[in-house]
Amino acid sequence: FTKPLPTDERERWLLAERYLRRYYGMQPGLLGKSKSSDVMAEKIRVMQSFFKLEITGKLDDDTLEVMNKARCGVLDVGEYN
Amino acid sequence: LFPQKPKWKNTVVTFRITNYTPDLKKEDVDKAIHNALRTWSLVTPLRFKRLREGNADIMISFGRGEHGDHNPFDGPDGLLAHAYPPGLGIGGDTHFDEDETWTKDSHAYNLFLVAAHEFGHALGMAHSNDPGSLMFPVYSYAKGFPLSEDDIKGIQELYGPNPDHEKFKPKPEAPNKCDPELSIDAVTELRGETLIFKDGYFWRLHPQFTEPELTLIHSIWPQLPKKINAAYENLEKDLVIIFSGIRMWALNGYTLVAGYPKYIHTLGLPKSIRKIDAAVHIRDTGKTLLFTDEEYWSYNEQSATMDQGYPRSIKDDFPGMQERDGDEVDEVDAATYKNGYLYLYHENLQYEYSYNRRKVTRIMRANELLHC
Repeated sequence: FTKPLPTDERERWLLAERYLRRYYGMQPGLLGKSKSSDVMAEKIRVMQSFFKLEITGKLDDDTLEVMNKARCGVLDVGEYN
Repeated sequence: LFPQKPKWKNTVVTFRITNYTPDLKKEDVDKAIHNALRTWSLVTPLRFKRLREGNADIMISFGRGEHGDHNPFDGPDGLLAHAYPPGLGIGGDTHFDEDETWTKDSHAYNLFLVAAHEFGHALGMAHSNDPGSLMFPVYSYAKGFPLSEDDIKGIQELYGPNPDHEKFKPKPEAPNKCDPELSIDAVTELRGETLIFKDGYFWRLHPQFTEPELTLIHSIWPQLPKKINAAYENLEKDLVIIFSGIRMWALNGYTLVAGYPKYIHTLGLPKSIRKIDAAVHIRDTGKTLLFTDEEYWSYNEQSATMDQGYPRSIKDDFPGMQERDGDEVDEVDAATYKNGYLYLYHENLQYEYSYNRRKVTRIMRANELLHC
């Protein structure tokens, strides 16, 4: 139940950004180039830790493959308003 | 559980189905919802009461895109459904994405399984990171009772056990790949990947990926039994043969081949053989070795017959396999072949046997195969 992984770098980044906002409470909006990539890397680590993936903070295929799977819409970690 | 552990104060929880998906008959939706709620009432004192109008604790609806809670769905696949923790107003409400195809079988997506997961949230369960638990966030299909030990422990922390029901046999806990005592049930190649079977799960090892992926056997092959005894790949025929008990199945890629299961005795094994412990195809010779108790057989794939002079003793033909306490190993759990070496697995060890030197050259932990 996995859609084909996007090959384009920007598409991969957008998929990950949407995923981390929705399920890991990553704040939307511009944080400035360097800051946003730090925040993103940190959220990727949290997600990799949850799914017992290798914790790299990078968008490797393993990580993207999990992000691309059909799933529940409730957050995995973070505040529930 | 969710932060602050929200839960229903009353053990009678009301629910109302406010609309239906056109993918299924109404009675099939009713049945899926009923069975999904029953999954949780079986293991707790909770009882569910259906309302046909007005406001219920759990309001159930199907919608697409933005559907009224500022938490829009995303079209087909991806996000399937969501639910809110127990509480007033939207608390407990459960929404299904109408852009999905809802089914009552193993085709995507089984409404009963997704509803059982979402009602877990509506009762106060958050996500689990145990791939075998119902509350794991990623969808996977499995038959049978869907709650794992992890699910039952969580829900009973909120509501306690069901006073009327004997303890339910939950799904097996997911195996821990780096447990130093880990033994494996079976291992095979499959078109360049390696599949390692353990209890009701298998790890999928892809040469490019560092992390083995753990999956429930039933989520990929609902027709296979929970326990696999042995497996091997015949590259020439592009088939993987899976053994469990006296039966065997064939996979072409991830697809089960029609006409199976067949009995292992059709290979020429005597009826006294009730299970195959390990199997491996030796490409260089075209022979498949089948290990049963302390012996092994050689099957000629070309002529589809058992070779003469078998069975032979494992201990005699593969000298050098020793337990840690020095006892000689005479049984095998799993076997693979690579670059002239036969890897024989027994309990938590694997023995690398060199055909050229006719002896065991290395002894390693079984889960070294899983990058542990």
